[in-house]
Amino acid sequence: RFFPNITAIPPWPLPNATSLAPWDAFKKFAGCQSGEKRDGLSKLKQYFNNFGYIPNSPTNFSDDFNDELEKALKIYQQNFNLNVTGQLDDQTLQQIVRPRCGNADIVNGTSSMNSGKSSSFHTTGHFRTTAH
Amino acid sequence: YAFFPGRPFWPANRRDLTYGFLPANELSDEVKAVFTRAFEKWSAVTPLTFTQTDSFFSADIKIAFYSGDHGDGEPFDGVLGTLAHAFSPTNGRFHLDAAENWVVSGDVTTSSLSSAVDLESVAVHEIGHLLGLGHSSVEDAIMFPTISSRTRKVELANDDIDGIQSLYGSNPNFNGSATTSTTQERETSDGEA
Repeated sequence: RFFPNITAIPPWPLPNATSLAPWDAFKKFAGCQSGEKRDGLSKLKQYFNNFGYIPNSPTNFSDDFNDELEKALKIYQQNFNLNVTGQLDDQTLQQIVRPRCGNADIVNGTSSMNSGKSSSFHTTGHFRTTAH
Repeated sequence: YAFFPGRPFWPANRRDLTYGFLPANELSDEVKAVFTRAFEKWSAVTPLTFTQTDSFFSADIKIAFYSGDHGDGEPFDGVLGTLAHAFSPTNGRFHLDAAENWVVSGDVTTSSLSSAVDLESVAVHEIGHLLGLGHSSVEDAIMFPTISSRTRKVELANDDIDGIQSLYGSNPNFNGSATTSTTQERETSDGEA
């Protein structure tokens, strides 16, 4: 849907307030701590897998807030200049749900952002390589 | 700034690049002009040139709008979320999510639609990928991965310019610094759906 200019945006069919953007559901994880189990955390892990923060898993991701998720959060927070807490704080969640480019931040284990510039960052496990 | 692994770039004999639009999208000239403006941001600071062609399948850069799964293993996800993606040199594919509410002119920051997305801003970012730049942690850089709805961000920051010029060198007409624009990134909401 292209809107030639602002006035051209029709009043219809504005998406109703309840139609959520794909990642808005992640906001319910605010305050979620390491070691907890929360329904839907596997989808957040899939998000981090899509953008290169969590390697592929031979099995489905679990709903456990495990070390893997905590580590992914720390790298993500480093990349986006957030407080590196490893927790799902409000600031981090606000950034996670923001619209974005579909290209990964970490490609073939190499981060193109902040975390790639500090020697402490390294990834293990198998990464899916894509043509990007 | 950063590059894709292996630092891919367009070789010296392919610096005058062509771009085409998927015919099935039937884009208007006004929409195509948005991409022309986006390419100009990069050609202004490098020796690269970009020319529109009507033959999509032989173009260096292939621009297409798709919804959902479109065969490249990276399905789009509807309104907001992932907006677009682009492939590294010399692949040239550039895909945008057809489900988004793309605004092509006017001040997107005053849009009444909370999910309005500025097409030129996203195009400038994705062209950076097409030329070989990865994502940057510099927040005012074009190559920063996220952009809120109702936000316009089209001017290259120094981080972007340094990155692209380390791949391709400078444009002789380039005066050497990023355009400072006070309206670079104005947003009135935080992408709330």
